[in-house]
Amino acid sequence: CTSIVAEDPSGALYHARNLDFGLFIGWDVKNNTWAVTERLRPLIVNLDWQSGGRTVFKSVNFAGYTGILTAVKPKLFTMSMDERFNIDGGFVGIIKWLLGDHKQKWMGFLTRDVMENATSYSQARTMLANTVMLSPAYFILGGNQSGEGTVITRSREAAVDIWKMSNASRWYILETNYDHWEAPLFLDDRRAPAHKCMDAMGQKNTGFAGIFNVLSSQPVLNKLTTYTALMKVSTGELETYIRTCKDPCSPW
Amino acid sequence: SFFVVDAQNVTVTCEKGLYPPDSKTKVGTYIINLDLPPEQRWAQLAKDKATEIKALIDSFKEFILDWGPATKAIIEFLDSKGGDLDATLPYPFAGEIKGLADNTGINLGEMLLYNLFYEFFTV
Repeated sequence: CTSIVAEDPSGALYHARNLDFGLFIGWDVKNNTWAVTERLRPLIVNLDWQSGGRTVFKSVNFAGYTGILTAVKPKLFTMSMDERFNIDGGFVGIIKWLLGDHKQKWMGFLTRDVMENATSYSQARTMLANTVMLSPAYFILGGNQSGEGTVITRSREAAVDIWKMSNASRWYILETNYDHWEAPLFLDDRRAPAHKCMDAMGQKNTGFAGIFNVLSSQPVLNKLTTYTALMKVSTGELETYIRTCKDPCSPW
Repeated sequence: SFFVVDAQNVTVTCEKGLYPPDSKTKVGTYIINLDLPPEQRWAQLAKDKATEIKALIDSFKEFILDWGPATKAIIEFLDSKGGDLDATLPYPFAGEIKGLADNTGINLGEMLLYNLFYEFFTV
């Protein structure tokens, strides 16, 4: 996955992401595709969650998955989740949960709670940082005020790190699937190419078109990419596009 | 496009002019009415996508069963105890997942497994 929160020169915040999923789950040698990735694409839907006839938030979901991976709460905040791989990963959490320890929250349930119930960027950040979960994760949160962008690096128990856009010394903040203070695996470096393309685009070109181009540049776009989502918090706009990466294309 | 990535130097071809993409790739929208009982919220979507959800779960199970006896035991446990486990989930998730299972005709344990898919893949 690759998630980006970026601010244009007027202070408007954009949040975009590629959702990559299905690594090592069935490589189809004939078609050069990942089996689960292929089966996820037909399930992609935008959801408009309403109460009293009004939008509470909008999300991009795989049909039937009740949690939230990408969403915008208009005028308040945006959120995306990138997978964080860890030896002490979700397996430990699942086994504990099956054995009756239900104090831990499923990742998707936490993000759903945040989108439904948090009424501010700071409240969302607190909930995402402090709730005990079944699995580790990266939460990328954008607000509706200048400088409001944060990457929360989570272990199952708590936030390992909270990295703010103001501390990133850039007009954007970017996360893939590695702790930002460490180098990514050299075989899977989508971070450096994404930074290169964001810097080449420049702040003045920040918007749906510019960020979509960044997320279309290989290997940021790769064989695992299922969709690209573009969000603008101030208007509540959400656009989602199903992605396929034609050969020659990076397998991840 | 081509690219070469190493620890010291990154060469990447940054794409231009690709937006807006083909309108056929644009994703449509469903409304989820939070005022409905949880069991009914996903009814239309579940009916429309039942075949695709089943195909995904089958594929998902096929591959994670290859990981070894631990995953096999977890899947069998979820399959057999799905109903009991679903009842322990907080509101509104128990009702929503049950509604999804009922409207797709998919076993409740399998629907529970689908909703745990992220947790499975973080190792």
